[in-house]
Parts: sequence; C-alpha cells; structure tokens
Amino acid sequence: ELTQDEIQLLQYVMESYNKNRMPQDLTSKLIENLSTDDNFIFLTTMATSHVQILVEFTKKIPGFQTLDHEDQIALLKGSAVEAMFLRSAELFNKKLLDSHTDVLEERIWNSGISHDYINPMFSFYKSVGELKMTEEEYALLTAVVILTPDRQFLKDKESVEKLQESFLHILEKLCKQHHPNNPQHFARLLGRLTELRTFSHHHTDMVMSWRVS
Amino acid sequence: PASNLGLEDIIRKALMGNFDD
Repeated sequence: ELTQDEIQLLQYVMESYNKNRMPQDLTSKLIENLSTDDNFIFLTTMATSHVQILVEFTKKIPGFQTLDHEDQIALLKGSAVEAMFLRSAELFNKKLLDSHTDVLEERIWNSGISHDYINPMFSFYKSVGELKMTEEEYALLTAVVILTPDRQFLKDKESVEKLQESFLHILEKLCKQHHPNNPQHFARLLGRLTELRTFSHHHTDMVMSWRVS
Repeated sequence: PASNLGLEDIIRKALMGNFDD
C-alpha cells in the first residue's frame, strides 16, 4: 500500500498532469484538412505547445524546483521528445481525440514523413496500448522519463536519481495494485522507456527528412 | 514566432514563465 506521503505526492502529480493538457482549440485542428505547408506549421506549433505544457507539468513535480537551473534545462531538453511520444501514445490509446484517431493516423501516413519512421511509432503506440496503462501510470512514467539521471550535461545526477526513485517506487506499488495478475507489468513499463529512447535518437533525422521532402 | 525558436529557447522561456514575451 502507498504511504500517506506517497498518496499526497501522487495526488499532486495527477492534479498537475490533468491541468496541463493540450488546449482543445489546438487538438481540434488535428482533424482539419490542411495544406502540406500549413500542416508543417501546425505540427510545429503543436510541438512548441507540447514543450510549454511539459515544462508547466515539470515545474510542479515536487523537488524539481530545488534542482540547479541548468540541470532543470538539461532534464527537459533530454526528455522533451520522449515525453511527447509518450503523451501521443496516451492520446492514441485512450481515444482522447474523440475517436478521430483514425483520421489523424491516415494524415500521419500521408504526411510525407518516411514510413521507416512512422512504422516504429505506431508499433510503439500499440505496444503501450497492450499494457492497458491507467492515467496514474502515464503521469508517473512521464515524471520518471523527465527525471532520468543520465541525461547529457546533467551535473547533479545523484539528486535527480533520488527524485526519480521516489516516483519509480510509487509506480511499482501502483502496478501491483492495478495489475495483480500481471507481476511483469512494472518491468514491461520500464521496457517501454528503452523503446522511447530510440525515438529520441531518430527524431532529428525524421524531422529533417520531412522538411526536405 | 515560437516555431522559429529552438527547443532550449522554448524551455528557458517556459521555465521563466514569460513565454509570451
């Protein structure tokens, strides 16, 4: 069972996670028919908005503000792309786009982005979907992604590790509560983090190839 | 426009809480 402190920490994170979502007027544009140029600009705006929302969420993670300012930037820079793919996986799997995911999926396939990049993305969404994650699990996993202690340029790895451990601990307990018949659930969630890292590596190439195309 | 900013600029501005500036 969660301790009183852990319950409070979880409540705090959930409140912030739910408050910091993509604005409705922006997500509703996802299903509009845009020209290729407008589509590119729109997705750039989406990505920018995602980063702003991610920062707002991260600011509220207990302990984050106590970290060195440059370390805060190193953590956010290192995790932005991974957090974006995790959030997209949640959008797709929980049908948060008012069941317009099919339209969006088709647009992504026809966007001009090489299918070599799109295939692993949808395969990731599918593998995340199979885990049947709860909202708490998505929020905590996002916090764990942000508080990764081996990001480039991070100075005080020890403090970040301590913060990350407290969230990993709560996540592990929740996994046991939510999925009592699946003792491997927690390990599988962590496995998805490894997959997320590969997106971070390929993201720049993907955007570049898209821009050229 | 925001689309011309790099990732680090966006993060710095958002952290400072003055993204609209």
